[in-house]
Amino acid sequence: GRERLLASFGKVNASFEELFVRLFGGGRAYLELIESDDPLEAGLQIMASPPGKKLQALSLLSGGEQALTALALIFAVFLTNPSPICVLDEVDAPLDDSNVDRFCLLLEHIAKETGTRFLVVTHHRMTMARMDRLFGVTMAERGISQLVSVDLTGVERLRAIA
Amino acid sequence: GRERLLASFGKVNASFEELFVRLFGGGRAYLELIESDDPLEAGLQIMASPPGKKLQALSLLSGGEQALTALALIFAVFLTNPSPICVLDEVDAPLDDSNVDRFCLLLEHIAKETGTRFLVVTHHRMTMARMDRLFGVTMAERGISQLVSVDLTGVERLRAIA
Amino acid sequence: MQFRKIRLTGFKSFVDPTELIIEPGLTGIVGPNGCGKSNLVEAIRWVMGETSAKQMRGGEMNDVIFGGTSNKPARNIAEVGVLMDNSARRAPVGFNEHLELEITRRIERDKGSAYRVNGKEVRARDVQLLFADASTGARSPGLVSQGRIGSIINAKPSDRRMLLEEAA
Amino acid sequence: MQFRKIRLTGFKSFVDPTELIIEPGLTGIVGPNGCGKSNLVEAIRWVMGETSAKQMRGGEMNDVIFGGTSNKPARNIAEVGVLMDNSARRAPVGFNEHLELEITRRIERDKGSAYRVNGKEVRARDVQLLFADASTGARSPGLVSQGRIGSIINAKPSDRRMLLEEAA
Ligand SMILES: Nc1ncnc2c1ncn2[C@@H]1O[C@H](COP(=O)(O)OP(=O)(O)OP(=O)(O)O)[C@@H](O)[C@H]1O
Ligand SMILES: Nc1ncnc2c1ncn2[C@@H]1O[C@H](COP(=O)(O)OP(=O)(O)OP(=O)(O)O)[C@@H](O)[C@H]1O
Ligand SMILES: [Mg+2]
Ligand SMILES: [Mg+2]
Repeated sequence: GRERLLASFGKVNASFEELFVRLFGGGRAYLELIESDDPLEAGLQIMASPPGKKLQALSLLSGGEQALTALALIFAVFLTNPSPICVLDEVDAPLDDSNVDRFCLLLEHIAKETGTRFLVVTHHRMTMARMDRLFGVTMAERGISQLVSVDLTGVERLRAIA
Repeated sequence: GRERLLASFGKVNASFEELFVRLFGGGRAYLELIESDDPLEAGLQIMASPPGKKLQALSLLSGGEQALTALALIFAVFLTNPSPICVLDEVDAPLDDSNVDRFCLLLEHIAKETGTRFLVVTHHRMTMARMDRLFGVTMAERGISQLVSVDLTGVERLRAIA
Repeated sequence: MQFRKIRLTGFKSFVDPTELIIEPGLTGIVGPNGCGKSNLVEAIRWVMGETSAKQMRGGEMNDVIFGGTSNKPARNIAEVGVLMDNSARRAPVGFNEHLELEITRRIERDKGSAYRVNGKEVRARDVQLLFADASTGARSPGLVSQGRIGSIINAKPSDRRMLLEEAA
Repeated sequence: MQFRKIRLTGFKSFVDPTELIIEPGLTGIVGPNGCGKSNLVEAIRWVMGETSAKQMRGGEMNDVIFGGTSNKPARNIAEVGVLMDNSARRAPVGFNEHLELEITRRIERDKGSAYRVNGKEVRARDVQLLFADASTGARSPGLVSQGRIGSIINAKPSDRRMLLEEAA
């Protein structure tokens, strides 16, 4: 029990440190077990320093920095046992364009490395532009959803549906 | 104590019902006190039906619908005692373009009615386009913020800083 | 095993039969607020054997069945199916003779869910094990719901540790 | 009373003197993640007498003072000032003789905050009452922080009722 959690912690932490740098384009971050010597009782603390900034606990980072750091943690756990499918529901909402760009690069990298297929729900134009294909969900009839194929070159038309 | 809370509830509820319709372009919503006959012990429940949809508790609405409904509640409370200044930090993050449009119309309306001055922090291009002026915050030197004036016609340049 | 397509009928706002093809790489899902994108995400979680209605934003499992609109009456049945490619023959014993696996979950109002694999009725447990074996499932770290990032950020350190336990 | 401008020095990431003019209508604040937009919002809350460091994303009030970067040392003083127009002469007694009111809050590391109105030293309570009288203040419903919408949505019904109590 304890050894397995510590081994898993080591693996996730190594992956987290690397993914953080990929998503932020620099900086550093790590995980630590706190509040107890027993890993099964401990808390998981996240320490992060975006490029050029002081190392701080997650709670002191900006909204977008917190979201990007949480994404690094999610993918670190994911990569310990990659799934054939990964579904992301509006995880890019608080991110600015340059962070969205690195986020999409990471998805492309993981798709290539593990063969994982991604479904990415988004309102972000830049994310849409980086997808291999787009499906639109519409409610032409109130309360009833329909799936439609969206032409990638018609992203400007998306203004009407997203 | 109790009478004041009930009077305040009535006032906020009336305002909330009207603001919901303005923000959603239709539908209906109302507040109710639940879990206790004593208003000082009761809980505040929010029931809402976006246009064309069934009436449901807030928790069953979509992410963007929940955010827009919460905004209606915030402004309903605000309007019972309008402040000279209103500062909104990324409240439009989960909203699509048509909801952002109605949100901006409401801000313009309140500014005109009450003389309130608004500071609106946003990543949404459509919100930026509806502002009377824009200030950009930059970190040219790492970890150090500077305020700059942004030309409204230069919204495309904003891609680089937002 | 790899995902090929998802089919939904009567599931939340997707009352009519709908098919989503899952192709390699990155597929974007877009649309206005409240149009059904998260419902689609929940359908995937549901067909893999999600047992908690709360995880589906409902009070009870019946809540995933199309509840009707002002113009259309409610339904009594919801069904989601997922077609898996098993050409690598890595599916668990008992399911491995087929090149393709179709897993379906069907709920009838007040009568609970029934699961089938290639038409043969199985238990919920069998479906959960099937997906767990394929490194996925309703609780997979790869299924990131709309509120998940926020709850990781706001979680108490002890709750966050449970993330690691799921990875162990 | 109406807001004219905000001045910051040494407040969080705004180490150099910065001035934000508050004009009528809608003013947008834009910039990349982590550039300081929410810090600016917090400065406004802080100068109006916010007493909880937690509301400022800090562990203690010293945390609002510029903490230094790899190229610049930390500061020991942070100051935020707000210039109010009082031409309608509606300010509370004792502050009403002036056409303009400048309220400043200055914190010295480990020595706490000092408040001034038009240069004269006052107590935190006086500043809080001054803004409350103008229908605003650190806890005004009109100051909507970045996490606020999420916490209203996720709040227990009894916590949400407290929103109403603040309006009463
Ligand atoms: N059982 C049901 N029957 C019919 N409609 C339902 C049912 N359950 C939920 N809905 C409707 O589905 C809609 C929610 O859709 P969903 O959460 O997928 O939106 P979304 O596209 O993710 O929006 P957002 O961008 O705001 O997150 C709600 O309007 C709700 O009324
Ligand atoms: N006392 C301090 N001294 C120096 N820098 C600080 C201090 N407190 C916070 N910061 C820095 O300010 C930055 C946070 O800025 P802020 O939260 O205003 O970003 P933001 O523009 O709102 O970003 P987002 O769009 O992601 O919400 C952090 O990078 C943090 O390191
Ligand atoms: Mg959604
Ligand atoms: Mg912010």
